[in-house]
Amino acid sequence: AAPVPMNAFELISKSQGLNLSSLFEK
Amino acid sequence: MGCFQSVATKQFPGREDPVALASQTACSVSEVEALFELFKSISSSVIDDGLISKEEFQLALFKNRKKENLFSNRIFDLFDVKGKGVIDFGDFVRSLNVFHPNASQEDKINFSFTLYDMDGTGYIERQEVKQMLIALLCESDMKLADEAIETILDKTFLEADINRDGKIDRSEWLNFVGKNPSLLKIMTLPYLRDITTTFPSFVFNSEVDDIAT
Repeated sequence: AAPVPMNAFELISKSQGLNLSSLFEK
Repeated sequence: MGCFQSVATKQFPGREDPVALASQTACSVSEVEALFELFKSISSSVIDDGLISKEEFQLALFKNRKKENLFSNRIFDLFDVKGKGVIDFGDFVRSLNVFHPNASQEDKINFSFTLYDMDGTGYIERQEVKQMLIALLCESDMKLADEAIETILDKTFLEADINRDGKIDRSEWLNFVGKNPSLLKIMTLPYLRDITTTFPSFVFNSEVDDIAT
């Protein structure tokens, strides 16, 4: 398994809810 | 006498003049008009009323309207500038503007701070970050013991919370993202640069004479 980042915000930024790119996917 | 409105204005009550919106943002007039094509598609996915509801926003993000998500709720609330429970076209363009590759770093840093300051106290508190971490873990099915979460929080606050008051203020956040620039990756959407090629149909629906402006 990939190592867990020790920076909380690095982890949080992986949330799908913060990935606005998907708004542009038709 | 004000009784006659264009079809676009009537169907989209929040549709603002694309030239005016372009002048307020990093977008060109063509990009604003292409964004309107995207806006039309999202705002008509559940109820065709020219406004984006939370349900439509989630449907566009997750392709699933049932999915509740702490972070998409937070983004929606920040986009809903007027606090009406819906996003109109002006809100949509001005809010997405901060994600434009040409938007300033300062705006991106400020928006990301506000995003994580979930309760709007002006500080990102440790308890808030823990709540966000737990939400992320639930969402991703990743398992971490509470002890591991506390260790991550300790490490993060050791680096970010310079004055050791248990919370991160704006200047500490500025310093922290300066050392960890990858945290701002979510704040730039390269799609916004290609929006006119993604939605070329804007040319046929343009209300502006010279779209090259």
